[in-house]
Amino acid sequence: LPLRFDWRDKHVVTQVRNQQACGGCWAFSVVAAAESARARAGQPLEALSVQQVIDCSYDNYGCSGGSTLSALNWLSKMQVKLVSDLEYPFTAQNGLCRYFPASHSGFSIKGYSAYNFSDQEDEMAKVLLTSGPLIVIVDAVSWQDYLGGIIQHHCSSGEANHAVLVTGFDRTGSPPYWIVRNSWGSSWGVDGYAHVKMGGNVCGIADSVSAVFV
Amino acid sequence: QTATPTPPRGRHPPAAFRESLNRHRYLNSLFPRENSTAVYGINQFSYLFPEEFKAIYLRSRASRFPRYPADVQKAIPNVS
Repeated sequence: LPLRFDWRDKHVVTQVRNQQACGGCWAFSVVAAAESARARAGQPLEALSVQQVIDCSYDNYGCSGGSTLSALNWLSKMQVKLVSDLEYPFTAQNGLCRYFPASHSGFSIKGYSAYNFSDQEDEMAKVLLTSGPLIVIVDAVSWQDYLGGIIQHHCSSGEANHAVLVTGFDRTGSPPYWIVRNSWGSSWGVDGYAHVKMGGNVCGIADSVSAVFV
Repeated sequence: QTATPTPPRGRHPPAAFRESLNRHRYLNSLFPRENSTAVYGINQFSYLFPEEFKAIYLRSRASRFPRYPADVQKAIPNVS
């Protein structure tokens, strides 16, 4: 493993977004992973529509909550074409699903993987290197008050409630940490990111990990 | 380090803010000597009670994921 790695340095991570008062973190993390997968496949880095996932992913509850696994399953099985954020912008509330003709351009994923990496965070880091940014579900209750630094305490595994995207890690100092992109705007945390200690499955970061294939 | 955010228009729940300040004091007091430990303080969510924060922002449903099948490393027998 390299000492430090961040997919942002490869210019395949879009800007941090703000879910506002919409409980759509599950959609934000899945769409962010799709954006990075698309950029890694050689297409331009572009914000894709979170609202499309919120409105159309039928197994979920839009701004009232959802599951990253259900959303990935829907995207993959239905070969949904995600359109750009400009075409289907975020409204921070549930809406009627808008359909586009088959000829309309959009990005679809080829598949996804979903694993539990608890006690295997080194393996998780290897998968991050090969598969791109990882969707994870964490216990983020104490993140309400987070300003910066490395989160090492005050959260637990087995209490997952918030979906985010791991874009990299830093092992140059002590303790090593995961670089985690959140969807609460860039004024939250470290420019919209959190740093979570690597090892020990802090906040359950390794319990529910998904990667998108293109 | 950050400017104090103003409460959302039409809402001024001082009790939630007071509770946040107490919580920050508690969270920051527990591991003060640890390397690069996280810092907790006033941000855009300080005007919410934890229950409100959880109800609005923490809406991801968790599922049970299968364990990652890492390659098992086997010892190489003695060979010339």
